[in-house]
Amino acid sequence: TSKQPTLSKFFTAQ
Amino acid sequence: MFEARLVQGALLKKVLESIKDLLNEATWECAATGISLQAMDSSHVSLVALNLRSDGFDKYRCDRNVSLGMNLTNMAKIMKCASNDDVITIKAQDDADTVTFVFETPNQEKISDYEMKLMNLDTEHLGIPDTDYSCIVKMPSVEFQRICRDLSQIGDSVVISCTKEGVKFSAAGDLGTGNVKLAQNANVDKEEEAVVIEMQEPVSLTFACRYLNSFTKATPLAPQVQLSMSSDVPLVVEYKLEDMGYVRYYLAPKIED
Repeated sequence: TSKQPTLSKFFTAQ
Repeated sequence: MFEARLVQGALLKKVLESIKDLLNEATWECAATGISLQAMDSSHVSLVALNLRSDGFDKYRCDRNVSLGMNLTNMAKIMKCASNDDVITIKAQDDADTVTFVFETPNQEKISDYEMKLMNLDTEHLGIPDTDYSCIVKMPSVEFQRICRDLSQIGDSVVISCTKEGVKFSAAGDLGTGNVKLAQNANVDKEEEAVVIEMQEPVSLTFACRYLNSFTKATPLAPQVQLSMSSDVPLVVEYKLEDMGYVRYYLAPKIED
């Protein structure tokens, strides 16, 4: 099985 | 005062079609340099970033930066009222709570205007780090659309594997498996039919089909699509708008549980 991470794991809020 | 006039109004209709699947609402940031938009889908798994440069418009005036928060479903309803050959002008006063769309037929005999209420959206701007991608694939956008559509019949996810020889798209599900391999092919008659791979190191990443299929709504915008990939970072799917800017989508890869 695989999990779908969100983009907050990669990109930071400015 | 903000005013942007686009003789090729169909382009704006296509841009909206390319994002409204993923986004219900978004803020169009209007500045002297052009119009930009950045927004995540409601599940925060994918992101749309687009840029329409001011010099790509036939007339462009932006006295000071304005943020136009719009319900994109409503914007799409209004854009449907424009014919494909209409000239489209977007207008807003500084600090206005409405935006006006003007549609003119090429012969100027019919002029329609639609005023739409703006929204105050709480938008979070994400910093996207510069990345040297391990693999960059350029391929016909119609081919990418076809592959995403075909493989989503087989499974929920597509594995994209890239080496310098070619790129392979694979899906697996209850009914079985499917693989589509494209060889690098730069020696074609038409530039837009080429498959070109720039590879630093091979990658193999898994992505959710439903998002890839949403991204392919941008297919009418450009003959080629560019996929940029590195291990453990979001995929970038980019459609370049000729002399105008781009529509980019970012999608986080799936990870093994």
